[in-house]
Parts: sequence; structure tokens; C-alpha cells
Amino acid sequence: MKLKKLILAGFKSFADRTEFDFDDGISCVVGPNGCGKSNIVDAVKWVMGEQSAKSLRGSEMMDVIFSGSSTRKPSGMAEVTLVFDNSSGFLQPEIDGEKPDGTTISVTRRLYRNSQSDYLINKTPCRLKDVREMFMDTGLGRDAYSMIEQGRVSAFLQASDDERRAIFDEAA
Amino acid sequence: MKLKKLILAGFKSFADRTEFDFDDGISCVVGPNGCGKSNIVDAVKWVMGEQSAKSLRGSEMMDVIFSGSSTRKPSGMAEVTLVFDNSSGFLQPEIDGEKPDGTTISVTRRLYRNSQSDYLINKTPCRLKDVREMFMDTGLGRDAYSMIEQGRVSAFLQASDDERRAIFDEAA
Amino acid sequence: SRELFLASFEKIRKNFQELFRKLFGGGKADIFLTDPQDVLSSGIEIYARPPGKELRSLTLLSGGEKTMTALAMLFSIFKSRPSPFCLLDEVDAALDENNNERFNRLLAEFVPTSQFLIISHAKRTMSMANVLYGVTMQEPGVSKRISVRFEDAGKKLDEQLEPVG
Amino acid sequence: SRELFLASFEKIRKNFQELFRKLFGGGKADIFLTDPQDVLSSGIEIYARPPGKELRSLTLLSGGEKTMTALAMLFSIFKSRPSPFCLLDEVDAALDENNNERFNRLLAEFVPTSQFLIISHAKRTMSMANVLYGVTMQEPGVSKRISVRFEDAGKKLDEQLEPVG
Ligand SMILES: Nc1ncnc2c1ncn2[C@@H]1O[C@H](COP(=O)(O)OP(=O)(O)OP(=O)(O)O)[C@@H](O)[C@H]1O
Ligand SMILES: Nc1ncnc2c1ncn2[C@@H]1O[C@H](COP(=O)(O)OP(=O)(O)OP(=O)(O)O)[C@@H](O)[C@H]1O
Ligand SMILES: [Mg+2]
Ligand SMILES: [Mg+2]
Repeated sequence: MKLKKLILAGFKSFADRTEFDFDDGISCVVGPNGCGKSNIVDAVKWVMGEQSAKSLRGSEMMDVIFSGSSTRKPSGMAEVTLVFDNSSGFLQPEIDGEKPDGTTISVTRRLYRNSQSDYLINKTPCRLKDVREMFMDTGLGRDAYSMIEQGRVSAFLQASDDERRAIFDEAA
Repeated sequence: MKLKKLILAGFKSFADRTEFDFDDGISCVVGPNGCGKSNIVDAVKWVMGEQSAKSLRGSEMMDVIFSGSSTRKPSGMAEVTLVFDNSSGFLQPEIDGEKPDGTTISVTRRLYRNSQSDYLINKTPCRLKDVREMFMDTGLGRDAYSMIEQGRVSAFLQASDDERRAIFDEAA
Repeated sequence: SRELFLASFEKIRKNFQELFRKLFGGGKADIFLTDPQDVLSSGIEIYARPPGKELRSLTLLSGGEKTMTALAMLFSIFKSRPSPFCLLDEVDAALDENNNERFNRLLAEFVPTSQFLIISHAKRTMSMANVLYGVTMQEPGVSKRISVRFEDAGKKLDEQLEPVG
Repeated sequence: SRELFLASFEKIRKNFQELFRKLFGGGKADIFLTDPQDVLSSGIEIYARPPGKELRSLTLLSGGEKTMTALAMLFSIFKSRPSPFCLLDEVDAALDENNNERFNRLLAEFVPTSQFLIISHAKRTMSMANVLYGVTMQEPGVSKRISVRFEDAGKKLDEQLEPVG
């Protein structure tokens, strides 16, 4: 499975639709303090099903919707899409027993100001449970050892026994 | 008051007696990872009366005594001395009602492997209480806003109301 | 599931012993189950001894040593069970030039099996990238993506990305 | 003691409003007593709005913005009640070049009244020093002090201080 594209619109400081294309190897994001780099990491965690506003550095989930600037009004919705090349069959999505066809898989999450939230796999509405199950046991889940947030690299050493244990279990 | 000298011997990774002279302005300490820079900050906190081993990154106070290397045996004692030019009379040390004379003030702390610990002001044995009282209300105390440890700069923003309050009280 | 966990644990342990030595250029590291009788809920203890030093508790390690030990652990788990992609947000902030280079060399070993999305201010790490994205707030408060060529990076990078005014 | 606290609080508040604007080149910041009726035990609330952005909770600030806000607060307290010396251990780790420079400029304003002991990997911050001390572990596990001249610092600094072998 390969990550092909990440699309943000109205998510945190990304007011306008913004696309990042990924190739093999390393993609590096650079820029001055406060320009929005760590918001990209939050977007990936969010679209994969993150439920805690605190772990996205906010106090409520509404904090992920673009809330305006000196020149812009707040957005009405936040939307993030991840697109994968799944020709290897690594991901096995299922919505109500149906398997979407094709080798490309996209996962979308939306949140509206009225608190309504949508999940979609290949543009087909689904539930959080479907998204979660698709990523289960891939190392990309929520206890992921594969996403290290800013300032948290040494936290793994200082983690409690249980947290450490959760990460080892995920890898087994 | 001016800081003139810091002397470490057997304190953490400083096995041998090491002196740092201070002038006006900025003294900068540089060096590769793990060479002993933050141990210098720990030494200053310790000689000024720090009682918590955890805030010196250890699990017990014995952890401040040089505990050996591939070429050296452990030390039997850790000793740190701070020397001040007190011609301004800023510090008002008192040991059993006596005021030491002279314009230079030195504060020394020792810890032996047998857990015995000494405090001295101008080479005269005193108690922790005397050292603490001398630094009280100078902004150099334990709640000091004037000592920021590695990785703790933003902690001040995230501190609980009570901790924040303690720092504001110290400054008042 | 007990066998499964033990097999994975042993693999991670072997990787950790090897990758720690690689990152530190020596020394010794290991992981243990705090309660081997009860494999399925035992805690995990980490030991790390940088080269030339005695074994001490993890809390006495320096900022940079802690980062390097954590990276050795991360890549050890990664090696035992590679995940398709990995996100690292300024993991190199505490590292000096030397350790930054050792980290980059280790990272390069994992590029064939996984994609990496890396955020960093370190020029050396930026130079590892196949693709470099700049993010800027030319319009205050609004993030936009701009393309950056590496040879422009470094000093010019800050100029290209600085908010106007 | 109520008057004393209020007077000091107001001084710090005025400093914070000024120094935040100086460090960020604009924006607005403030501090409030959460319970003004009970001055002697009230908590303290901090507001910070970088230039061009809306006011949001402190937790949504970026790593670099949090550091700059914390430094503005630190120096505000320092300004209201200078302490003879100040120790800063790698406070500039999360800052980009631009913010590192603003921090250094602010630091320079306090040099006449206090002595500073600063630990930093940033070349720009090192260049501010009147005295530069190198610490090395040429003998593994044992820290020694060596003198370093700034013009040798930078690339050569790492060479001078690198443990042998
Ligand atoms: N819902 C939102 N709407 C608009 N802006 C937001 C929203 N949530 C967060 N932000 C803004 O995003 C900025 C933080 O971005 P981010 O943490 O990604 O910066 P960064 O590029 O990682 O910086 P650093 O290099 O300092 O870590 C903050 O200034 C914050 O105000
Ligand atoms: N009692 C002790 N005896 C000998 N060495 C010790 C003792 N306590 C700590 N150390 C060693 O000191 C080293 C840490 O030093 P310190 O934290 O000062 O490094 P640093 O120069 O600040 O590095 P960094 O740039 O990574 O922050 C560790 O390797 C640790 O093993
Ligand atoms: Mg960030
Ligand atoms: Mg340090």
C-alpha cells in the first residue's frame, strides 16, 4: 500500500483546498514557526479516526474547523481525504459486508459547524467503525508507533508500563 | 550581586574539579549531546538547596555523585561551590545570628556516599535553612522564574493555575 | 497469542540491541519483561548505556541521548513490523550535528520499505527528502503550500516562506 | 500584601503586552486574574494572539509560538523584578531562524541588568556570548571544560568537542 495524496479543506489553518502528493521515499515539509506544518500531522490523525480533541491540541472537536483570520471568515466545514494506492491489497475495507472495487482507496472525514460528521470510503458513506477496522493491525492505528508528534519523541521512553505495552501489542 | 565562579567536583559527569568563571553579560556553554551541559544547570540548582532528586533527573540524591565511567572509579563525594561578588550587599547571609564579613560570598554543598551532607557559607558550616533564607526573595529561589531547564520553556504556559500563581507570588 | 507476543518481543529486542549500537556508535541497550511469568500483561523495562558510560537510569540521560534512544526503539519496532508510512514531526530538534547525521543514516535504511512524511528545521534532514514542500502564511492566518527546490532551501527557504510584512 | 501583589501583577501585565508584540512583531497578549474578588489566591489566565490570527486557546499555538509566548512571559516577570542571574537551557530549540533572532534581540536588552548562563546549539545564540565555554567528553563519561573562541565555533565547534574515536 502506498500513500498517494492528502487533501485538506477548511481543516485548521488550511482554509482553502490544499493537496499534498506523495511519492516513494521521504517527503519533507518545511516552513517558519506557526505556518501550519503540525496541522498536517493532525489532519492525518483525524481522517484516520482520532476521537480526542485534546490529542489534536484543541479543547473541542470544533477546533479543527478553520475559525477565520484577519482577512477570512470562519469555514462551515472541515474536510480531509487520504488517497492510497492499494494494488497490493494491504487494506481490506468493508462497508456493510461489501468490498469497494478498484485499486485506489480514499478515506474522507468531514465535520460541519452543526456538529454533523461524515466518514466516507471511496466516496461511499460509512461509519467510524469501518474506517477503524480498515486500519486495524496495520501499524497505522491510533496506538501507532508510526506517528510521532512534535515534542513527543522521548515520551515513549517515559511512557507508563501500560502505554509501552500497548505499543508492543500493536506491533505483535 | 554578581555571579563570579561555579566549581564542580565529583558532581554527576564532572569527576574532576572544574571551574567556570563568569563575567558580566552572557556566558554560553556549548558541546555535543550528552557531554554534561545540563548537569551544570543541575549543579546550580543543587548548591542553592534543591531537595528533590527527581528535579535533578535522578531517582535518589546519591545519583548526583559521579558514579564512574569505563576508565574511572566512582567518586566518594560530590561538591559544588558558587562564588558571588556581594559588594552591593544584595545577599544577607546569617549563620546563628552572625553575619559573615567581606564582600565575597561562597556557598558550598557536599554529599558523601554515606549520605552525610554539608552546607557551608564562606567555608563556615551552616544549615540548609541558612542557604535557603539567604536566597529567599531574590528571584533565585526554588520557584525561580530565572532558571529554565531543558525542554521546560513552554511548561510555564501549561502550568496549573497554582504553579503559575507561585511564580507570580515569588515576583511580587 | 502468547507465542505471537514473545516472538515479536524477541525480534524487537534483537533490533533494539543492534540499532542502539548503530545510533550511538557503541554502547549497549536491552529490553526486559518486568514479569516474565505473566507474559500477556507484563510491563516492559528499557536499559540504555551510551558508549564509555556506566549503566544509569533512563532519566539521567541527556536530552539528545533520550531522543536517540527513543528513535532506536521506534525503528526497532518498525523493523520488526514495517508500517506502510511513518510521520515524524521535528524528532531531530534536540540533536547536535553528529547525531542528526546518524539519525539520517538510519532513516535512509528504512526508505526502501516505507514512505516517510518528515517535518524538520534541520538543513541536513531536509536534504534527505525526495520531495520538499514549503508551507507558508503569506496571507496571515491561512496556510498555503508552495513548491520549494532544495538548492533554494537553507537561508533562502526562510525568505521564500516568510509571511509578508 | 494584596496591594503589593496587584502592583506587581499590573507591572507584569504591561510588560507582557509590550514584549509579546516585540517578539511576534505584532499581535496582542494579556493576562487576567480568574477571580478578581479573591486576589490573594486567584488563578492567572494567559491570552495570546499572534499577528493576523484570531484569538484561540493556547493549546492550538504551534511549538515555536508557544516557546515565544513563554519567553515573552518570562522576560515580563524578569523586567518587573530583575534577578541577578538567569539560566536558560536550550530554550531556542523549537525556534526557526527568524524567531531565534527576535529572541536574541530581546535577550540583549536584559544583558545590562543581569548575567545569563545560556546553553544552546544555535550558532546565532552562541554568537551573542561574551564568554564561550566548551564542554567535552574526550575521556568517555567524564566532562571537561575547554576554552573555545567563537570564530572557531560552528562547524569546527563540533570537531573541537567531539569525543575522540
Ligand atoms: N481551527 C483553526 N483555524 C485557523 N487556524 C488554526 C486553527 N487551529 C489552529 N490554527 C492555527 O495554526 C497555527 C499552528 O500551526 P502548526 O502547529 O501547524 O505550526 P507549525 O508549522 O507546526 O509551527 P512550529 O514550527 O512552530 O512547530 C496556530 O497559529 C493556530 O492558531
Ligand atoms: N552521577 C553521575 N555520574 C556520571 N555521569 C553521570 C551522572 N549523572 C548523569 N551522568 C551522565 O551525564 C550525561 C548527561 O549529561 P547532560 O544531560 O548534561 O548532557 P547535555 O550536554 O545537556 O546533552 P544534550 O545536548 O543532549 O542535552 C548522561 O550521559 C549521564 O549518564
Ligand atoms: Mg509544529
Ligand atoms: Mg542538555
